[in-house]
Amino acid sequence: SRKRFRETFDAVNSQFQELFPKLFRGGRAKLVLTDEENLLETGVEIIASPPGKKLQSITLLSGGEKALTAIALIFSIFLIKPSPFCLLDEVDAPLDDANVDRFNDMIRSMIGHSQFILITHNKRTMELADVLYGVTMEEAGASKMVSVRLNQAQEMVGETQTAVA
Amino acid sequence: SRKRFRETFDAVNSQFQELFPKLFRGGRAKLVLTDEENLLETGVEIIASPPGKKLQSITLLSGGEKALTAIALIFSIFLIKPSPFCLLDEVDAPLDDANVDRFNDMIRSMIGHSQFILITHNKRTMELADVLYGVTMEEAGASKMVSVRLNQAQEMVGETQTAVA
Amino acid sequence: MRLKSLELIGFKSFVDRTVIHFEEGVTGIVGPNGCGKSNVVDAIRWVMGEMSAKHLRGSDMQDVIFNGSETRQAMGMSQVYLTFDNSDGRAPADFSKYNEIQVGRRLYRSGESEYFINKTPCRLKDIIDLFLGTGVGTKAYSVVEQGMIGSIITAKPEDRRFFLEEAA
Amino acid sequence: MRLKSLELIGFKSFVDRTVIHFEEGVTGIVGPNGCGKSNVVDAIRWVMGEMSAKHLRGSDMQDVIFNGSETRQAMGMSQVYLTFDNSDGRAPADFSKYNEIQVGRRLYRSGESEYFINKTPCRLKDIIDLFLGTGVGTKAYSVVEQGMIGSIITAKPEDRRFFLEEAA
Ligand SMILES: Nc1ncnc2c1ncn2[C@@H]1O[C@H](COP(=O)(O)OP(=O)(O)OP(=O)(O)O)[C@@H](O)[C@H]1O
Ligand SMILES: Nc1ncnc2c1ncn2[C@@H]1O[C@H](COP(=O)(O)OP(=O)(O)OP(=O)(O)O)[C@@H](O)[C@H]1O
Ligand SMILES: [Mg+2]
Ligand SMILES: [Mg+2]
Repeated sequence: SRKRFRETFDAVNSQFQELFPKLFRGGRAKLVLTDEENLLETGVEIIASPPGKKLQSITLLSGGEKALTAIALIFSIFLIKPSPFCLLDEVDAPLDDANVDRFNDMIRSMIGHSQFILITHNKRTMELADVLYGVTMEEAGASKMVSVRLNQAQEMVGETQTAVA
Repeated sequence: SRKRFRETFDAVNSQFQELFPKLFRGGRAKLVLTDEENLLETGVEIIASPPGKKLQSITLLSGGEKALTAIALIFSIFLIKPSPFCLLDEVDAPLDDANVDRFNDMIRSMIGHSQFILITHNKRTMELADVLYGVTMEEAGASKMVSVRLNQAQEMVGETQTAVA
Repeated sequence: MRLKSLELIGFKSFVDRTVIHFEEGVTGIVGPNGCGKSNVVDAIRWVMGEMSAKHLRGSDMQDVIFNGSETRQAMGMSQVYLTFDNSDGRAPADFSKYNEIQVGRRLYRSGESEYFINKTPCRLKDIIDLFLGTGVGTKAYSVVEQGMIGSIITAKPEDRRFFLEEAA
Repeated sequence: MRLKSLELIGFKSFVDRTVIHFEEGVTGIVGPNGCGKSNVVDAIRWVMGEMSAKHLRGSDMQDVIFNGSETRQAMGMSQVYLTFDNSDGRAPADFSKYNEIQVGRRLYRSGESEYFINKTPCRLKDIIDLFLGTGVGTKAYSVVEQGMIGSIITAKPEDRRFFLEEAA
């Protein structure tokens, strides 16, 4: 219904305007409806500027900045209508170390709300986990899953992998 | 022209069938024309199976396997019609360490042909470089570029980044 | 309703029976390219009622059945069971008295499907309704698949509204 | 024809004059998210004759002119110069006697453009022809931009043929 979409949009937009500067340590962003008159079909535009930079189309942002902006939007929707669990598959892939830390800080702040399942290749993100599973394919084409400790998991994606390969 | 496309397709396909198993340390792949009768409009399908796995649609491959398959295709075209230089922007991003090493080995084998410019966040890929440039934005929004040594570059993407951020 | 455990048999690369126990807080899944991590995500979406093979990277739903490898024969069936802890009592009326709720899904090569809630056969619709009732449903923003972050940015504005509609 | 050096002034985030010298072999470019690495790739494509703003992540070509920051005013013009070593003599006839070949491009906020080969004004067509003649042209497969690897996989087969056509 129009009313529900409008309410959701406003709530998510308000959350997004608050969350983006948290994730980027500054800057600002907002959502804009492309057609205010037609709430059932309007599109949603994202306007964003990282700290110190000028507001311009998100197409000009870097790969990492685009990813962090999308993460801010996903988390904003999630905070407005939380699900009991949230499954994230390698969303930290385009982020440099500083941004991975900010992403991880945000996950920590949301753990109270929900259960998180994170698939990652990133050693820092692994440190967030209360339990870690390593997936392997010793027999080609057949997956196995084992509980692993943090240092084992970090080795899995670290230097020792060439020895295994 | 039809004849030139056919010749190019066959040459690239032959190169791709040779390169894929090199990059994947096994397995096989090939290109297939969707419409052999209509060479001016036919599409190009990719069929691939990593070592030990069964041949199936590339859509079922993992994120890293898809990336490595695309890299094999790009390099195959490149080897058939080399350009004097090749600019690669973060193509190693979805690859785990073992695959980054294979990707780097392949780059090394092609350095004789051409000049390479690699943009990367990966410490191992940086080791390939004869000269490294670090790009920074100490003043928000204004890029600067400086020559850096390998250990400086690795620190840039490593643990010290949180201190800077 | 928090996730308790996931069991896969014959689902994509998980040819052998595999069980994962989820913690409260954060569960991490790691491993090399192509080892099966995203297949776990596909399994969770599938057992929760995913109806489109494309959303599971396949062209037919049969693509989720283990189709063989160099050393193994293809399987005739794929099964996934997902168990939820319902000690917060959030499950819909019919199920609120259960401490645990398990949904199960099977697909045979013949194309036949079976669905279960707490081992009792049911329809796909019953599974989907169960999740809608709890607010757990496969909301796009609670299962962020590999590559989805990129598509939010490249999406046309008219397609992007879909994410917000799911929360409305 | 190998790359020798690149000079940027007012191109995207490179507000101040920046010069990069390329080695034979491998040149690596590193740095945090958003610092300007891919902007260097855009600059090379632009000075070699890129005509589509979309291929440079913009909507208008003016998007390549430094548009200001918290501490800096917007610039009125963007300039990029790319110098090639021509000691292998591969350049087309008109230029084969030069040891170096430099292409330059300027864009003013007014929309006016200027093009140069070895500091001599020329048309955009002359730059594009120069590169076609050497086989260096902005072949899609010799400048692999961020995200292109993904689009090869997701491309429709009819769109994927384009990469092969470029090599034909
Ligand atoms: N029905 C099936 N039978 C057997 N193997 C399958 C089936 N469907 C998919 N696979 C295999 O599963 C593998 C993909 O696994 P998955 O996408 O989970 O990898 P991943 O661990 O997420 O890797 P990455 O880190 O690269 O994203 C592919 O190699 C594919 O061939
Ligand atoms: N005309 C312009 N004027 C000023 N800044 C610009 C202009 N065009 C783009 N930018 C800025 O350049 C930045 C993008 O830089 P770039 O894409 O080169 O980053 P990157 O180093 O490749 O990062 P990543 O590692 O995330 O891919 C953006 O923050 C964008 O705002
Ligand atoms: Mg994956
Ligand atoms: Mg970039």
